[in-house]
Amino acid sequence: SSMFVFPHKLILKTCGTTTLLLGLRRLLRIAAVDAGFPFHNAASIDDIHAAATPLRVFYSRKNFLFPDRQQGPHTSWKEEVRFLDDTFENGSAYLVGRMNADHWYLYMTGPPSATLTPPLTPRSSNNGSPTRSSKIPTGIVSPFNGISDAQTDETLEILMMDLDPELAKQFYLEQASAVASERVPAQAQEACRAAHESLGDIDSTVDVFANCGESDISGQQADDSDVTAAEAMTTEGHALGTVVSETCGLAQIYPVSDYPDARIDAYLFTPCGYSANGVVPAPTASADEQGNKAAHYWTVHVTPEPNCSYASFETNVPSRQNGRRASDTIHQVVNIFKPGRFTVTFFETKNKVAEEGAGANGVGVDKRMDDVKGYRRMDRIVHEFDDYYLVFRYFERE
Amino acid sequence: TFSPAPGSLQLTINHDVAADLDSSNAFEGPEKLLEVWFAPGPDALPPSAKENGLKAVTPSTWEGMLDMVNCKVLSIVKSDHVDAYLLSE
Repeated sequence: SSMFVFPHKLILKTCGTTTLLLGLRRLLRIAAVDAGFPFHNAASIDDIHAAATPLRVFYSRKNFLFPDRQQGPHTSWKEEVRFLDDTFENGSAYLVGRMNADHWYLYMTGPPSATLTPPLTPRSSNNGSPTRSSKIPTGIVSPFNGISDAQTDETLEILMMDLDPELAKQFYLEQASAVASERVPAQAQEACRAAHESLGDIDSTVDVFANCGESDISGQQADDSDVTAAEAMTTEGHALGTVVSETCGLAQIYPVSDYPDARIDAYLFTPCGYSANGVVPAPTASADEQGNKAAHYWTVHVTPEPNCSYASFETNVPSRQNGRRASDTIHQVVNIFKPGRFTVTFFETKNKVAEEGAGANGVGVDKRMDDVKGYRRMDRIVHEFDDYYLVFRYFERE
Repeated sequence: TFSPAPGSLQLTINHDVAADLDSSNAFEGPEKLLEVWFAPGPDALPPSAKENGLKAVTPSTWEGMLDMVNCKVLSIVKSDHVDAYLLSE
């Protein structure tokens, strides 16, 4: 699971049987109380129901492998929509793709061009679930309109099922340890273990870590003499996660040669499983007049067990940055996992598409997104929303 | 091979969580994905928002929300533009 916090938006992605929507109200409350975003559903911030007014909300997921294991509002899409409809005023729910195969659900609210509405006065809620009157308006166009990257926003998500068994083995502790021991001198491993035992709280690692040659541990054959205790200040899961990022090829999707400031935070779970976040500052060339550079993310989560193998890849690094197209990313990611089936969802803001001179028919037109070697594209579905195009594709191995 | 730029991207690890993590039960792969925008962009925050908007919120405050979701913070990469939290169920 991962969370990405930008000054203006938050992305939370959780797997397993997590109860993501149960955190939603708290998230909106924190945005009002701790980050100072305006609220319109209460007369005062002291009202425990006061929650920040989102400009836009997206909630999506693929159909579950084990739906009966889910908890809370996630026991069915119908329950999730009910929960979200009870929370927000103007949401819409969609199902995209084949009902009898891998499909995808989406719930979104968007800015109807509404004007500011006066705060509502909530009635007391029953059993903690929001009542209709304490619903949170969304999409209020307010004085904070200004330059926004919402106008040039895209998100690519690749969800892969039935991973190639041999490739999936890379995400097991046993195999990763064997690979790591070939790459990391024994002393470094011992130093890591010792340092790990002696460490107490989270803060003490901040400064020390800032200079960590962590990649020395995973990326290069450092000789014994230059590995310091500081460099070893990682955990086994992180150290092995870093090794796997390199050996499986994920570290090469946004290579350091193109993105020198990028950083990967990866973890290999016991006995198996892998998660990674990448932070990719935009190249200097794309800085604005004040020298502000945006930053984007990518995230991967892998479930390698044969009976339920799955991997997800998601990024909002703009296609065409550094000449890299979305289709290049898709080809590279699919080649790492070689899944039996996969879906690709590609969200693009309309003005981005307009910039590139493609109309609604041209959305995600990069033809190479349709031609993935070794796979047959079964579906290509385009949804047009107020500000976004969504292209959903579904592939099966040939 | 990455060599982190000192000070610009900082990785912080939560050793307590990482130390005794066990995910031996096969679990549901497909994730739930939530994206919430409060302003059109980082340079278009409303006047009432803190200078850095959501990035002004401390990790411990987010952890309270993540507890409700059944997630723990494994590690965080902090950068000028985005904070990336690696979580575990």
